[in-house]
Amino acid sequence: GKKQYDREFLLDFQFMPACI
Amino acid sequence: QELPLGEILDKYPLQNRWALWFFKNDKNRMWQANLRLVTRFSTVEDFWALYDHIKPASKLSCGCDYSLFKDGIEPMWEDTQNKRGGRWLITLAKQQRHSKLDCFWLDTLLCLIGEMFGDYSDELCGAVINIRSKGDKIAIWTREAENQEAVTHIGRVYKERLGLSQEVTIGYQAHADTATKSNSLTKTKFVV
Repeated sequence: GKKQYDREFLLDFQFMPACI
Repeated sequence: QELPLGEILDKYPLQNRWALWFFKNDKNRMWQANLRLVTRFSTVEDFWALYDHIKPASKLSCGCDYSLFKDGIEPMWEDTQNKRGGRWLITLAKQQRHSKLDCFWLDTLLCLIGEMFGDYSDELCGAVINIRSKGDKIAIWTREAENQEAVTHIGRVYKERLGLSQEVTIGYQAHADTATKSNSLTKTKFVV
């Protein structure tokens, strides 16, 4: 299926520290 | 519960790979020389790593643009995937640069990368923000201006996502009409 993400889901990732 | 290392490192993949472009107006150079591909990304995490790292649109100089397009589509009318298409255009009053511009642009980007137009998301080519002294503009570009059902669905969802009130209308212009306009008024093909 299509990879759809809603606004709130996407916003949860803002300013998340990058994993290395 | 501890997750295996491989699962922790997995990022959330987007449906499409996207390319961010930056345009800076330098009248001494050809238009295309002023347009630069910044980077491409294809995961939720990489989108934010880019977005959080670059200047907000409201801080760009006048004459600059950001464009976000599906990888393989250049942000210009001439691209084969754009030339039959058009754009839903949002024009902002000068004073909205500080209150609304960055929010509208972020919501536009999230609509694109999140495929929020459902099956009609395939009609999307990209989005452009123009920073201009006369008034800033944000547009989402679709690939086929004659596909009325898809275009109007996208327009309605887009307007709702931006939180625009019922009284506000937004218009869709075909690129062919914008490119051949003889004055500042481009024919509006659809309105929502």
